[in-house]
Amino acid sequence: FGDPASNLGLEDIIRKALMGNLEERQE
Amino acid sequence: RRMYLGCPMNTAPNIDSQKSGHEVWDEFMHSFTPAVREVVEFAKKIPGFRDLSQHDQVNLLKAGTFEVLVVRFASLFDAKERTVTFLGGKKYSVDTLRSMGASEFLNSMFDFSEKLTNLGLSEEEMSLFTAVVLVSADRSGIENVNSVEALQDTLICALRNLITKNHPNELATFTKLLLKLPDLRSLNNMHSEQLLAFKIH
Repeated sequence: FGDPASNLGLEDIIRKALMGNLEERQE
Repeated sequence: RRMYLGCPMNTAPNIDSQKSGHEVWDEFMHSFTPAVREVVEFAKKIPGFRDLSQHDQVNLLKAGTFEVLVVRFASLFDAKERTVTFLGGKKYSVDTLRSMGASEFLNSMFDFSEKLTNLGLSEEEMSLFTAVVLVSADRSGIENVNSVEALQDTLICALRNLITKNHPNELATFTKLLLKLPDLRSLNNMHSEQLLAFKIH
């Protein structure tokens, strides 16, 4: 799994939530 | 060697030995992802936050999400009972968590939670304080520091006005709240160390 700090994918979650990605929200 | 999960955003500290590392990780992300999304939704509602550049919004959120989550989940750490409630709903005593290898970080969380609870903030005060926490996050990577600082000043001013109005006989409350900001920064640093030391196999 490597480094969990980057694997948490924080930036990706933040970007998607900021853009209001509906597809991601429905997961 | 048995492994345990110290973060109460897990269902429980014990890891089911039948589960693979991927399953344990997925289960954690199942709690973590919506919690981060809630922080983002909260940030979007802070007046002025959406006026920052998208780059600065992302970077503030990256730096401040953990600190906001600490404020939001502080009540999971019951300093009087000396228990931590995991998201599965079960409480675990300090002694139990210590026997599982919990570090000094646990004590710091209890200390923070107790001091925050003792301030007896209303929902509105807590919300405004949380907004201040977010915009006071580490500035590294921020492009327009002046805009972030102007937003921080506006929110701190609003928080001071609200606290002064609601607690006229407790002038120290506002100061105590502002002193929570460096406490949160320390907790964030301690947590980062824990996270970097964490390996799942």
